[in-house]
Amino acid sequence: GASEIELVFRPHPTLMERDDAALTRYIKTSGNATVDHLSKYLAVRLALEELRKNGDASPINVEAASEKQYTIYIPTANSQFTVLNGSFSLELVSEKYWKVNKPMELYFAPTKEH
Amino acid sequence: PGEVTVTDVTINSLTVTFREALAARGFFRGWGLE
Repeated sequence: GASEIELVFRPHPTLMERDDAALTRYIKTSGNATVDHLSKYLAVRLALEELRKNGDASPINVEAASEKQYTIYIPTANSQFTVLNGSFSLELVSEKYWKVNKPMELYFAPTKEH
Repeated sequence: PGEVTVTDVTINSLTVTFREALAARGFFRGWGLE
């Protein structure tokens, strides 16, 4: 089967406002998970946390609230952030961009609407 | 690592499981992270 990927997942330092979503998330998943899976996971988690805070975490409300889209970034040279293609597997991202033998650091921010 | 949240996510028939912990220590392989 696919190898396991370990992630340190944080809000983008400049694109996200500092609020409750600002905590660092320590995540394990399989290497064949895609960036889109990670984005959807984040949307569900943040929606659930927000609705729980408001005491309104019914499955229907979570489904509706998790429609928000997030873009995933990886840090690259000179403190830049590269947007990750949603179809990339996390294993591919690790091989292509990360390359070092420690948990991969990724960042998220709401997708800009055009 | 304390509480671990387990969530399945499905896109295009591929279901993957995400496990999330509150801290890296004891959850990751032992990289010396906090």
